[in-house]
Amino acid sequence: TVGAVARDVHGHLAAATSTGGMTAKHVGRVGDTPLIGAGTFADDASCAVSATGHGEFFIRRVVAHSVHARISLLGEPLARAAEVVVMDELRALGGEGGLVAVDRHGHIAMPFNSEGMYRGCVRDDGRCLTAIH
Amino acid sequence: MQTFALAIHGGAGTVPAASLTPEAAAAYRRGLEDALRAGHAVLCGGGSALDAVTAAVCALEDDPLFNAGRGAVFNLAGRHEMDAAVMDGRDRAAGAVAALCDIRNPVRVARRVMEASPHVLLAGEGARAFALEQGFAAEPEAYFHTERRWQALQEERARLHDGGSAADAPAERRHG
Repeated sequence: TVGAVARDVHGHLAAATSTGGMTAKHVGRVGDTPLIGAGTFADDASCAVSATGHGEFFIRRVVAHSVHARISLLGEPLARAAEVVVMDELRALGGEGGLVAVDRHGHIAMPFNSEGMYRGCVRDDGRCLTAIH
Repeated sequence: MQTFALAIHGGAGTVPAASLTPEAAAAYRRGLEDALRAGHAVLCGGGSALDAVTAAVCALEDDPLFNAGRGAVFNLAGRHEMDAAVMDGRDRAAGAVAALCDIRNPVRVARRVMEASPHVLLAGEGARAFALEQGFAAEPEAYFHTERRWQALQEERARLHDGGSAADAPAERRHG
């Protein structure tokens, strides 16, 4: 799975996710990627989220929308909201994976509870940061 | 406050650190950096967040190292079934496709669903028909075929045949 989230100079947010799914998946199996609120979500008032991992768990946990809800309803900062959803709530179900997210201020979070997650970010200065494990 | 920001992922099904060669790690990081630069170029020019995430994801879909688009894994029947979605934070507009078999850059089709249809999610043959109606070209199977993914399918089929379950699959196959 691949994905991206962004905040533009006008303060607008967007998210996109794309995947081939799981190797040897059942024909017709759909994961969290195309399910708005599970693997992909964006709202200018809170954050944009793109997720990756064992999709069935992300669907049941409604992961992307949960990050938005914690920011909107609890007033949590992005880093805290994303951390709780991925490291506590998702893991409690047995779900592995992670997400990338950006909030309306341009803060970035990239938590994961798996061994690694191919990831990267860039800001105004153009300096690209990438990591795997 | 940041003027703009972009973050990407290339999946959580990473090769274990102990077995990832320096050359392979460098290739993955190059792919990630190319995607970041594609999105950064959009944002630098005052482009929208929606255009930036589309550009970044397209770059990753075009890179056979990542499990999407050109590098998509095979399903149990030995075919590709690709899913994609986009969402615009300005108005919560959203578009998605599921089980798309042979269209390049599924994320562009998802965006077209958002922008040119009254729907949010189109699946299977309906998604393919919509893509073709909208001018997207179908690619031959060879475009999406990567030997590494094909071998992974054969190994997974053998494992399932020997009594393994989908839940026991190695992380790089269990995760998108």
